[in-house]
Amino acid sequence: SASSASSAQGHPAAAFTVVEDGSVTTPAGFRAGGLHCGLKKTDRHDLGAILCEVPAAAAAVYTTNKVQAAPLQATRESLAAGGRLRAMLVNSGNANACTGKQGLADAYEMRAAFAAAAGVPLEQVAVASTGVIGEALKMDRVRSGIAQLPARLKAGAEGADDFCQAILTTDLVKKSVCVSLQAGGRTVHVAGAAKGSGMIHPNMA
Amino acid sequence: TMLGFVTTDAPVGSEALHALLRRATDRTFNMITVDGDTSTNDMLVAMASGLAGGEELTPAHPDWSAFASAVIYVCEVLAKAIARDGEGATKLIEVRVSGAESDASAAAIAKTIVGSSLVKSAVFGTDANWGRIIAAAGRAGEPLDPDTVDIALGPILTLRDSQPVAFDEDAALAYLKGDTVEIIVDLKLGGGQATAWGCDLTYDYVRINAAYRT
Repeated sequence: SASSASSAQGHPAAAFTVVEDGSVTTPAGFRAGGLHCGLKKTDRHDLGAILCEVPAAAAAVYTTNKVQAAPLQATRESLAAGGRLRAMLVNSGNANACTGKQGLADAYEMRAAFAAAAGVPLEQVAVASTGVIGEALKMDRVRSGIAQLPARLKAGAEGADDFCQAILTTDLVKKSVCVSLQAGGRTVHVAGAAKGSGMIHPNMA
Repeated sequence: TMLGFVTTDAPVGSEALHALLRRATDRTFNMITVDGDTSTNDMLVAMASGLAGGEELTPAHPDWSAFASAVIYVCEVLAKAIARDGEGATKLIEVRVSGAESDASAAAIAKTIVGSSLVKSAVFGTDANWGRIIAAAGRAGEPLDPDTVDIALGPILTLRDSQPVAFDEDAALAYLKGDTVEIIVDLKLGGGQATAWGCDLTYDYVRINAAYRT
């Protein structure tokens, strides 16, 4: 994992501690998971989610590419509705980009379907996609996966590992890190997961 | 495409979180490149449950800088992991530029160097090709005195005041065979500094991307 290979060089030495076995589910209130729904040609996970047990204060930055995938619009609308999220749903294998009105409808349907399956408000769900550009999502497979996903979300490392697997495309390794620190009179955690291997020159705002 | 997800149980509001996320993004994810192509789907989302309890963290809180450091560190680890896992990559490249007219200028120069196909292929081939590095710096569109540039590959100085320095080619070869290659550039113009990350360019990059869709 990325966390075991990195040091805190260049950062205030006493500010935080790397939690070697930590993940996005280490901070209190988060569960995660993933499964294979059939978007990838292999049997690897291609649908994942992070779920928070309370409405989490949320923020996001997005690509500044003028051509933007449909899920970004759905996520922007969710965040604009109140700045809080309960869930983040991600599929890999298909970018849902350059897919026109159907792609936008599919992004909204993903958001609504996961909101219903997880029992959370629609406007507190964000969605993201990654994979091949210009192909319609196989929504029958996505719907089936979403229906099964809430039961697969776990609070421990296994759930986070499944999530990290579900977001990969051509990546060779999962990317995860977690730190803890004393802040506001309590021990708090900050964790992250990511994917990325090609078409990488981010310019997010 | 890069996707990033940050979770925290710290009690922090959306507005403060958003400002911090933008700052962290500019210093980390926006400072990596693998192939110079910006995706249609890049997204970074942060969620703060607040379930750790305690005092709300705002920029005015004495612990804010520690929290901000933690968020930036998490983003930096993930950004470097993406760069190291660039398609076909065998090495992480870290470019540190100092002495620029401003931090923004240093960032532009660092990202131009780390994105140069010629620099990336030289690193793959373990070629201590400082000429490609200074050429990339010079075309970045930023202020630069062509007579004052120092360039080092890790501990090995190759250029001082824009003039080549005799160095041990065997030592350079050994250094460039490592997992991480640091390119250190001092422009000696001002106080601006920045770091960018990328990877080497290999035959596998073409193999992977020549048939991604089919």
